[in-house]
Amino acid sequence: SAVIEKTREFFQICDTEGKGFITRRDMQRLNGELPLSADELENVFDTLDADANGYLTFEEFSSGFSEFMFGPGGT
Amino acid sequence: DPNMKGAAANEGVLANFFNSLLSKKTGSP
Repeated sequence: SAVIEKTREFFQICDTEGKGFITRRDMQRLNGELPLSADELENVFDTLDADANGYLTFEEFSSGFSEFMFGPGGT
Repeated sequence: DPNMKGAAANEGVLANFFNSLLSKKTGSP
């Protein structure tokens, strides 16, 4: 539950408007807040947006985060 | 294999992204 809580916190950092999903513009907005370039943020968005529909849902975001925490197929 | 290189680059950027979120959260009081 700590990981889910942390995932929710990070998702809210990105989804500042509380829409329930993250857009490419939301990621670009992080350019000043996180030490990543615009290209890297674009790359993160494309990597996490599994169905490539332009909307990064909480499920897609959390599966990317748990893979980061526990490795591929991490539980 | 360029695909392998691309996947590794993506993983690196993802790690950077989540690590900077982690340090951003722990940095705040």
